[in-house]
Amino acid sequence: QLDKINGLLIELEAEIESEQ
Amino acid sequence: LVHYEKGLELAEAGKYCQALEYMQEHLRRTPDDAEVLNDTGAILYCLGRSDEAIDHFVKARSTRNDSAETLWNLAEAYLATGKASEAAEIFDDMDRMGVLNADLLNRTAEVFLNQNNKAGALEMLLRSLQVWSDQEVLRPMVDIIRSKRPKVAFLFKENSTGAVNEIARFVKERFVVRFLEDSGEDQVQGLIEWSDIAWFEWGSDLAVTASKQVKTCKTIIGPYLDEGNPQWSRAVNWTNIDVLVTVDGCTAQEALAGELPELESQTSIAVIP
Repeated sequence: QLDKINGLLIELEAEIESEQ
Repeated sequence: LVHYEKGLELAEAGKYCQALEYMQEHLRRTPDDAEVLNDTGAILYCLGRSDEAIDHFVKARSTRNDSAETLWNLAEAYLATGKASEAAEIFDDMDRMGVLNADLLNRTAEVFLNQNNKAGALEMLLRSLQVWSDQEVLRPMVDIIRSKRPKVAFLFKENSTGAVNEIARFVKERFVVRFLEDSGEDQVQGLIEWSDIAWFEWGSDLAVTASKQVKTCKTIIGPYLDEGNPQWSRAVNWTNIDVLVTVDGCTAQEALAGELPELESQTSIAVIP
């Protein structure tokens, strides 16, 4: 469950970095 | 067997090229011998041919799955070729066999860091600290990596109950996190502006308000459990929400789909087990 949450946040992190 | 023994002898003398020839000759006759595959992989690794070494270790592992030495060799070969994610994938098995140590985890973290994979590096360092908590030198590194990751604001008070609290504790280890201290408008606004990712509770009025404002950060709502709240869910501007976290379960999913038939086209839905 928490791994899935971690994966979700990592995806958002990648989006944020690519937008910067 | 003669070829194998001769190969080992040459390898021990540091004559890897010749040793390899003998090993390969032996493998032509017995291609599924896990021990020979492992030793041939080790010779290839010493020759700097790490990709071929990996192929041999993987094959050795598929032939005999209980060799700690092969796992160790495979991890080293993965690291030598920069394949930190692949190395990390075998760490649970290494842990079960008692051969996972802090040094290997720290070196894997370094490979991840060199690839600017902060998430991977942080996971390795946290695990390393679990294995050996006395490594004070790692704690400032963890703090620095965390500080370079997106800032996460939880728009609810710390130590709230249930699944969301468990999630918050987990996230706090990996990201710089702030919680809501009071529900004053300034505090809410300040927290949203500070954050790169804002996380709202399902059913929270703050989520409704934030979803109607100009977007300044990524937004998450959830987890959605079993409590239907049609009035609230229709008030949220879902096109402004990046992710809705729901918990796997047919009843909850169907209820939500019934309430919000267009939800899937408006936001991304993350289903957790």
